[in-house]
Amino acid sequence: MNAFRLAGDMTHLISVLVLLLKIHTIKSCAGISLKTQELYALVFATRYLDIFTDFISLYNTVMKLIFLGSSFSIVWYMRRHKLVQRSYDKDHDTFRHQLLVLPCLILALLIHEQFTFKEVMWTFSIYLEAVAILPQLVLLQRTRNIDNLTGQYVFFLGAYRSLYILNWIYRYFTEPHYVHWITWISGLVQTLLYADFFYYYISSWKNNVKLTLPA
Amino acid sequence: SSGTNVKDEL
Repeated sequence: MNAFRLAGDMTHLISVLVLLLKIHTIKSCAGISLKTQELYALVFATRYLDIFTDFISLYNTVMKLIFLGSSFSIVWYMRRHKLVQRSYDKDHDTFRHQLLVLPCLILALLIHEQFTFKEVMWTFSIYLEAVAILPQLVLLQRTRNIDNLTGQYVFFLGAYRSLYILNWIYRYFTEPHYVHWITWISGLVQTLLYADFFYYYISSWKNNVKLTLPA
Repeated sequence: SSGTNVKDEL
């Protein structure tokens, strides 16, 4: 495993921990999109169907369990926990996530490497992950008032995707036959979605002012 | 490519 991949996984892990910290400790999910969190739970549930059948490494299995466990517990917190539920900004989180799930499913049925259930589900999870952040970005833009933890959560998620791109470039040059168009194009699309957010996040940090997004 | 390589990623 190269350094980019490890750093990518770690920023992904940090993003989840930041969100759990906010929800578990402060008992608030203000500014967090439940739609995006439900999409991530679906992403991990469909991608890690191989968790008990294909053993890669202890690292892989543990990380998969963490991402599955954390994504479902975040959804549980936001839907069921009395205090957390109260801070959920339901009126602004109106993105219709079915509009993302269905096209991704159709695309996975059309474009995949192998036509097997596991492979199509895996491909679906790759496509869905690329766009799963959209409800969150829309919510940020609508609420305008972005607290530090929410900003950091989205920043670390974006950093994870950018580092994975560096990981793919590295692997392409160091491993034979390492060509994965589906993952690369989806990953690139996903990273580009963060570009706008990154621009405002970094300029607010440089100018030492509170992060706001233009309407 | 069969995609076996990529499955070691998360």
